[in-house]
Amino acid sequence: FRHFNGKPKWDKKTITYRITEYTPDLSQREVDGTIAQAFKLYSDVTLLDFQQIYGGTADIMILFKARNHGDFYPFDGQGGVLAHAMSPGPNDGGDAHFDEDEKWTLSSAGVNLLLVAAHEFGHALGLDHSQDPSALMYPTYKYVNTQGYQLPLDDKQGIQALYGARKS
Amino acid sequence: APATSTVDQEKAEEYLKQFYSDPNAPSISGRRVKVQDFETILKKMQEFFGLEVTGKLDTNTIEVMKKPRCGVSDVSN
Repeated sequence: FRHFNGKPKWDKKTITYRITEYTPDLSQREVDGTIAQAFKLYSDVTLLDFQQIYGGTADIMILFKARNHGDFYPFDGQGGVLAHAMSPGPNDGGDAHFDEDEKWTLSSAGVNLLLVAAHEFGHALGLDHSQDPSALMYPTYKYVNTQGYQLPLDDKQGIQALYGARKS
Repeated sequence: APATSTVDQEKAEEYLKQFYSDPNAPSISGRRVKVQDFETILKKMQEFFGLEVTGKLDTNTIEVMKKPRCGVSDVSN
């Protein structure tokens, strides 16, 4: 695993998130559930907790949008870049953006939202890309069965190095 | 025949600009990447992905570049 230069991280245990624009590919309930599931991968192994809010500014602002979407990194249509996220910090820090030109799914068809969201939230919490092909934080997308999915060891060690381990 | 097309070359340059440009890397600003810079940066990319580090745009490297991926740079900055 790798951390970003300077090891930016959140200095609090409860982190808020807000989804400001949903994808029409899935129901709002499916998106909410999948995003919560992605955060739970991290709260299961660290002392962090995540809370969804529905108004105001959250630590992690989440949106689905195509092409230009308000930052300096426009998306590129279907394929190529699927999503991106900022490292922890004020203002845009931690924000996660998903390319609406992708076909977001909960299966192996299209692009699996759980796997991509969990990867992006890794960035939002301070993980950089890993060179371990079995890691969630490997830069390229590869579908794996998400039934009972847990963080791979490399990512678990990376996030626990930043936030400590939750004793089960 | 050339191993790669002009299209592959240009797409590879765009890929390296997007995911492998950092303040300490050789300059890759401008429309085209200098050959020596291209090889240097391509080697970094090949090393990151565990590919054979040749500095050449071979088939395996092009295949990795075509995979869907995260938009965050592989070079921390």
